[in-house]
This record gives sequence, structure tokens and C-alpha cells, in this order.
Amino acid sequence: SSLFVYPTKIIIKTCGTTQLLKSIPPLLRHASLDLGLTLSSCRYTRGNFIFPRAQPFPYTNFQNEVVYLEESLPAALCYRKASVMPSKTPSHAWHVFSASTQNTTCRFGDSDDDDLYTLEICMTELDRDLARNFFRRPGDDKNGDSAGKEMTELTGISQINPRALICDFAFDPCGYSMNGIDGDRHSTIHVTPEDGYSYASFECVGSVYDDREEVVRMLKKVVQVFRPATMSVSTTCASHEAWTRVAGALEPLGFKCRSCAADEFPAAGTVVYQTFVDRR
Amino acid sequence: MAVSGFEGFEKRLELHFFGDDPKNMGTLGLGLRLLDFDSIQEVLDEVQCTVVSAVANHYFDAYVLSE
Repeated sequence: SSLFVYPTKIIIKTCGTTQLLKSIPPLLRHASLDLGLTLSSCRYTRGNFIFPRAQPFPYTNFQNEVVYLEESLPAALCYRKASVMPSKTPSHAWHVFSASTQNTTCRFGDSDDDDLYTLEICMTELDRDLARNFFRRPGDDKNGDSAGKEMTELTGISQINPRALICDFAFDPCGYSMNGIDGDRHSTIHVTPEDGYSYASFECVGSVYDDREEVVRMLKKVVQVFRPATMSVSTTCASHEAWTRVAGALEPLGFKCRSCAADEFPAAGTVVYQTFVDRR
Repeated sequence: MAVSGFEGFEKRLELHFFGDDPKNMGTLGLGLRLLDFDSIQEVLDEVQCTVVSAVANHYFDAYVLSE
């Protein structure tokens, strides 16, 4: 799981059965009382849980999450939208809730950021041999940090964005998380390698002005590290240009695009949700 | 109850803030980065997470969390 704190933006991304939405009241309180800052927009996203019945309320179903969000957010965020974006496979859908003080699809009311996009990739059925790289070696007399560094190098994750400064951690007996920082752009990877429910996520921020080949190279590296049987990719961007780069990058790597859904959300812009399967 | 393993799929929350007065952003424009660690830990206690590693640069702070 990861937390990113920018001057005017906070991103929390947690796995397991964590109570993520309970962070909203204390965050709003501290931002307001300690710093005099006011919430302008909120975006909540998630895929489909592998073990939905293990989730506590309100994560038992998306309607409950939306009610919880509606009740937690100030009335000033009056432009709100919730949607479950479908795919061709029932096990894959993308849940999006967005709320803003402005009825605009440019990102968070700041047109300066209109070129930026967020990529949220969810990968399942990882290649078994590659997933094994994310298990601690018994008696490795390493701690989470040093074992994490070893995994980052061994798996090639350090090559996904060679410019990024990486903060990594390996969990015992298995599992891995890393955050990358490259200028004002974050990236993050979380891995659950256990066979039968193996999962890895990759998230990063890009710009439609970035070199097109850079996205292709980066996605190619992500696929090489995990070789998943299925991938879903959510692209959130004010412009409609970012998502086409994803399909263009993955199909030459042997992935077939199975579905593509798009929708507009206040302050988030356009969310495009694509699912891919490995043709092999 | 189906036998459960560890849930890999994440929940993701992104919140954006603004200040009426530039002063709110602090002298160096750090804004939310001025929140003290106790406040962040209080938030993470609600979420049921704790910090296991952290790194920062000129633009933002990044924390790796454990559930």
C-alpha cells in the first residue's frame, strides 16, 4: 500500500481489507484546522475484489461505498458521479466515484494539468516463475528494506523508469511494494505473488506530451516483470489521447484488447477502462 | 465463506485541496506536506495501515505502507 502527499493533493492506495474511506474525516479536519486548506475534489477507484466477502462494510458492495463517500464529503463538492465501468469478463469491472466543487472535466479544475494522465494497471494470474521472485528466501537474514532492494534489482523493476528514485519493501513471507519518485511524478507497484490469486498493480503519472516510445518501453518492461494472463488498464486524463497509447503498446507484446469503456467524471476528466488478455 | 487469501486489488483515494489564502500553503508552498507525522499516523490508524518506508523530493512525499 502507498501514500503520496503533494502540496495540494493526497493519494492513498491500499490493498487487503483496509478501511481506506475512514481516512477522509481526519484528513479533512487536519487540512482545514492545521493548514486552512479546503477539499476541492475527490476521486475513488477500484477494480473487482478477488475475495469480496472478506471485505468489511462498506466495501461489501460499491453502492455502500458510494453512500459512505457521499456522507463523508462536504456539500460544497456538489458535482458527483459514480459508475461501474464494465468489461467483457464479469470478474473485471472498474468502479469510479468522483466529486468536485466544479462542474468541469478538466483535471481538478486546474487546466494546467490537462496534459497529465494517471495510469492504473491491475494484473492477475502472474507468470508463476516470475511471481516466485517476490517470495523472501528463508533465512535470508535481510530486513524488509534490504530484501525489497534485492527484489527491485533482481526483477528488473528498477528499469521500468531508470530515472526514478525508488523506495521499496519486501514483506514476509512474500509480497512487495515500491514507490518511485521522478520529479513531480509518482509511480507505485504492489505485488501479491501467491499462486491461485496472484496480483500486481502498476500506477504512474504521464503527460500526453511525453515521447510516445517512452510509454511503450515502460509498459513493455512492466509486462516482462510480471507476464500476467490478464491486465486491466484505467487511464484518467482530461484529453482523449492518453489511452490510445496503451493499446498501441500492449498489442505488439502479445496482448489482445478484450474491452474498452469510457466515461466522463467531474474533475477527473475522461476515464478509459481497457482489459487485455495474453494471446498465448 | 470462501477460503480467503490476501486481497491484492487496491482501493485508491485521491483528494485535492485548495487554500483561499496563499499563506495556507506555507512559506515554501508545502501545503499538505506541512502535516505533522502524528496527524498522518492518525489517518493511517483509521485506515489500519502503518508506514514501513518513506522517501521525498522537492515535489512530494512518498510512503510505503503495511496493512
